[in-house]
Amino acid sequence: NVMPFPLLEPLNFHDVFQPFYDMIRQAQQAMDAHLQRTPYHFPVTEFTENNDRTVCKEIRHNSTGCLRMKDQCEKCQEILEVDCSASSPTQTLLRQQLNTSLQLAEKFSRLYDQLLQSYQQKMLDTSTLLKQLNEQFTWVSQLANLTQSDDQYYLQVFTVNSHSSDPSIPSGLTKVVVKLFNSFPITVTVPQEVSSPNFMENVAEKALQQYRRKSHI
Amino acid sequence: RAISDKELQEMSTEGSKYVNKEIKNALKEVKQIKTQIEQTNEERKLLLSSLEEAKKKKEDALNDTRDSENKLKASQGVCNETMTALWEECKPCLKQTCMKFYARVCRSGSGLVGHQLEEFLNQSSPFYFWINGDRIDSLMENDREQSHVMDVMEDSFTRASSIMDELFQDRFFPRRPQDTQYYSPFSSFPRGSLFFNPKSRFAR
Repeated sequence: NVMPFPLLEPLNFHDVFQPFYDMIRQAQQAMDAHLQRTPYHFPVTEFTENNDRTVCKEIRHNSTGCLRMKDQCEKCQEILEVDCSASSPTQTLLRQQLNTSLQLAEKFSRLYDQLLQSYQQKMLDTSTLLKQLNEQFTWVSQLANLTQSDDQYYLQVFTVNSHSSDPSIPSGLTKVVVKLFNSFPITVTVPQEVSSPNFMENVAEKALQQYRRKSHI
Repeated sequence: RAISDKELQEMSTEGSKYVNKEIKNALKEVKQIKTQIEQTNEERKLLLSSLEEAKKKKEDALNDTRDSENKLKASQGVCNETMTALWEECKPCLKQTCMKFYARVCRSGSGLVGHQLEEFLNQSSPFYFWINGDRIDSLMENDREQSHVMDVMEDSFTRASSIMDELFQDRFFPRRPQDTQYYSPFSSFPRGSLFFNPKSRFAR
């Protein structure tokens, strides 16, 4: 129950919500830090049109990108097919072992990359949820600086005017000035009479909307 | 008709009830988001074990690769002549193919790249080519990057989760004294939560 309880101290929004807001922000910042620090470009494993840019980068960096094009040169292919079994049987076996383990390592490296990407996505999801949490709570946390008084009302109505008391107000509308906690005065206009059953609910809803909007800004 | 002070007071009470209801709704939504964060965290934990498993298999394969590579290097001389002859014929084709690609796709600084490429090819050995040295180097480089990225992500998450633990467990979702089953989504020390429990006395 967050309504004020007359015999006890009023709820202190500063103590309750401000740390919450600060901590969500801290958690979110910590979560996002790695993305700002090390934008990880998942490596290219095959030579396709889609990763041309990466190959260009590799060529510019140290020319190794050119070796990806060995498939297009017959003589280069022949080197890979050289069979040394006649002079060294162990070398052929070792090379087979090397190729097998290399393929396996490449496979697990790709798997690791995929998992890493999913992991990164999970962190982004958590960060997004924290952001949502932050947005959801901003308007309440902003109350911190505005709720230092001992006022027992969350919403206080100051003036209520309609066409009969103020001819500048169009007929059928009611203009109400309220304060939420000890915030700035908020003026809302509702198309209802004071006697309407849900008059105050509409006034409070509109006032809160304005308050939330301004808090968010 | 002028509105009396009593009426204004009644209206204030009525409006305060609405605001109170909205605050409660906001808290409920926060609770829902918290649950979602916990679910995401569970999925993250599962992913982490898959990552550890994949890492172990990758490292084993990398060790085998390094091992075979070292053994092969020890017997480099065999077939060297054949390979060198082929390499001399491979180089111009590789250079030409690469330069064509670079001019067509990358479109910048071809002159400089051409010189660098020539130097690179002259310094490379056919043996390196024969054992797929470029693929091995690329794997090792990826391995280093992957480890680094994982370390940074873990570090970020550890910091974020310790804040979230404090946030969700200690300050705003305190544990009921009668709780026997503690629950902690982020850290390894489980605790309980109470803030949104109807029996909570926390707010008061």
